[in-house]
Amino acid sequence: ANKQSSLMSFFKK
Amino acid sequence: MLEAKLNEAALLKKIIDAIKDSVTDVNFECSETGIDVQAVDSSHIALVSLKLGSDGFSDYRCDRNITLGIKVASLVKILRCANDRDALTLMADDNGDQLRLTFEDSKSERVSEFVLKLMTIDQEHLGIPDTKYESDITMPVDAFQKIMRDMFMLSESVKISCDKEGVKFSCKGDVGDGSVLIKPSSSVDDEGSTTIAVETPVSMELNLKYLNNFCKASGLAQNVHLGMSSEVPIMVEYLLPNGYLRFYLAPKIGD
Repeated sequence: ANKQSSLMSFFKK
Repeated sequence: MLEAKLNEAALLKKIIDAIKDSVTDVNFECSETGIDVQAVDSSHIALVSLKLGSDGFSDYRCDRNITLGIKVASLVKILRCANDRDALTLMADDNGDQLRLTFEDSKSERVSEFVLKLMTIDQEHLGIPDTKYESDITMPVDAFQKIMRDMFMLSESVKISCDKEGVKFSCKGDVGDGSVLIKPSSSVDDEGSTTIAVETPVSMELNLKYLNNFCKASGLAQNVHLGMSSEVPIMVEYLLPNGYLRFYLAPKIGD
């Protein structure tokens, strides 16, 4: 099954 | 200091009702150009981005940038005290420790004044790249909301696939599977039409609990805009007079 990703891996601080 | 007046309290009431199940604490970043909010939910899966341009207010004055740290549940309580048609004014001093809200009926026979205590919120501000999405969908809010609600009864997640034929929402659940295909409208002038612009076909899987929370913004606009690219967060956008309310949701992806 696919896993929920986190926004943090896409949007830089 | 900040002084910002809206002709109708309904706009802010609807915005805060739309985000209250997604985020708990938000910073209102007030500047000359208007009010901006960016907040991430506690699980770091969804993000709320709100822009209220100064032109969207009937009066707007902000001499110095101020950050107003707001507990959303508290603001909800105070906004319940306003009638939808009341004029609403937000006032804050430069120290930003409280927000004064006044609600005034159209005949100016009743003026209500409430003070919201503010807090310091340590929110990480994320850089959202200005993306050109591979697929852009604009569809009526009611249609989107119904599909999200229906699919959530069957499954925790929905697959949204978009190509030139249309946009397909599908889900698999314990009781069975389902799908809804929305084709682009032939007449663009139709109210309630769907437009689909596909540069590259996209397919992504998303958590329906969050999408259903986003749909609480449906009272703010006629249409919702979905910006989709493979394996990046979907953007769900509701346009406001002089601004927008955007939600971003991280996709479910393979290992």
